[in-house]
Parts: sequence; C-alpha cells; structure tokens
Amino acid sequence: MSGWAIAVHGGAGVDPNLPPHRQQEAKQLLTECLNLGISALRSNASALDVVELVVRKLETDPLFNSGRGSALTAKGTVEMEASIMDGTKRRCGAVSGVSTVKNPISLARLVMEKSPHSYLAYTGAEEFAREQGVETEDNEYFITPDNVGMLKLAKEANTILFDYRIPTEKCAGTESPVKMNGLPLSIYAPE
Amino acid sequence: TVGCVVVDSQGRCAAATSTGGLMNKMSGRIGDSPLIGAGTYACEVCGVSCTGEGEAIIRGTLAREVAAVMEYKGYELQQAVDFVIKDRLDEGFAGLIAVSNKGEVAYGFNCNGMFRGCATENGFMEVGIWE
Repeated sequence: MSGWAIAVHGGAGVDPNLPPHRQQEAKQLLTECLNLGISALRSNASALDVVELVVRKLETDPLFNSGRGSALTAKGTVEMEASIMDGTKRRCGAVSGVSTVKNPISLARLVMEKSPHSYLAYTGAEEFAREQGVETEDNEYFITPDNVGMLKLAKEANTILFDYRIPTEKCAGTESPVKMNGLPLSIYAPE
Repeated sequence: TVGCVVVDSQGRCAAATSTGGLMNKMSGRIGDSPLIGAGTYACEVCGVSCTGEGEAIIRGTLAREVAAVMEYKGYELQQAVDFVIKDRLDEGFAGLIAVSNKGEVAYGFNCNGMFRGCATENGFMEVGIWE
C-alpha cells in the first residue's frame, strides 16, 4: 500500500505581468481543486474517479482554458478536447472537436468505458455524447466575453498561436522581454 | 489546458487532461491533450498530464516518455520529469505534472510559469505559478 498523491495544473506559459488578483484567483481555484480531490481520496475514491471529478470542476470554471472559458477558433467557435487514462489496465478514452458537451472529460471516460474505441472526434463524438445522454450546452455557454476580446486582439495581431490569453489589462502589442516562438509572451498565457 | 493526476492509496495511477486548444486556432486543429502518450498517459508506474505547446509535446511524446525512462532507465519520478523537460522538448515550451505508484508527486516546466498544485497523504501541499 502506498500513500495517495494528487497534482493539478491550469496551464503553462504565464505572462510575467499577470496581475496579482488574477494570480490569486488561479491559486484559489487550484487549492479548491486539490481539496476536492483530497476529500475524495480520503473517502477511498479511485484514482480514475478523482481525476475526472477534479477536471470536471476545472472545466466548469471559466478561469482556465477548458470547458467553459475555452479558447476560440478563428471562426469564434469552441472545439474542445480531453483524454483520460486508467493506469491499472492502460485503458484510455479521448475526444476532440466537441462543441456542446459541458464536460468533455466525462465524455472521454465514456468513450473508454462504453465504446469499443479509444478516440472519437467531431460529429462522431457529438453523436456518441447524445447517445450517452451527457449534459450539453449551447456553444455560447462556453464563450466568455473575455475570450471574445482576446480573439479580437489575436486577430488584430495576426497571431494563431500557442496560447491565447492576452491580459485584459494589457495590449497585445505591448513589448515583453520574454518571447515564445518569436512572439511576446504576453499574448499567450495562461497555458 | 487543465489536468489532474492521481495515485490512490492502492497505488493505482490515473491521468486526465482537458483543453480548448489555442486562441485563433484553425478549425480542426488537434493538440496534444487528447493524444494518449503525448499530453496524457498513465500506467502501473505513473500518471502524467502535460500542458504547453501542443505540437512540441506531440513530437516528444512527453507523457509516455516520463513512464518510459522510469521503466527502462530506472529513474525516480522527479528525475524522469526533469530529464524529459530538459532532453525531450527540443525548442518547445511546456510543463507537466506527475505522480508515481509510490505516492510521489512531481512537476516540471521550461517556461516562466505553470499554474499547478500538488498534495500528498503525508500532509505536503503546495500551490504555485512561478519557478
């Protein structure tokens, strides 16, 4: 018997000028997620149940890039992706291109447990979601005003890039000494 | 991107990752998060979830690589994470979180920050952003 352990993340590559209050919000959500997972583990929940539980919470909160608050495509739509893996038997499930499923991570688990496949995408994933009766939302549910503004800035800066969050307190064109892929880090974060 | 990795008190590891991808991405773009072995992996030894430049994570099969060096090189968890971040990311920027079946937790990243938190049964708990 080993002791339990848990880790969560909300993305890498953070604007060094991220305002303190946004840092605090992120830390608070991460702490809540840890406590949720710890409570479940103390109740003898399985590792698989706990990772799904915690990621569902992160998907439901618009603070990070998943579920509600997801990054937008160039068309202004949401195409979400998720995967889950059970180490005991190396079972896995994944989905891509889902646009109405409230919690893509739970759909990924259903792919693993209720389908003969490991990975479903786009219309196939959406059809499977309907068959399984998972909770859905209109695409608009996932689109936050912040992200609409960030997409506008990304288009103005002609950046299709590795990550998306432009701090609302700053302009996309602001010079930053830290660069990623040749572009100021300030146009990324937090991913 | 968000992720969670857990080892329970019976030593079972699991990993999960979820994302909206990139702002202003092309419709149809698939990143690392749904790709087993790239952004997410779990086996008897460990569980791993990655975040960052998806294309670099895919090239490096980052999550599976952590398990592979533990299995084949005998590395400890943190040692495996450090090796993968340093030697398997070419010019990409990314981070990952991991747990082992021994109840260890580890993380690593080669960019300036990663939103992360971790806790273990013996009372350790940490939440951070920067190095």
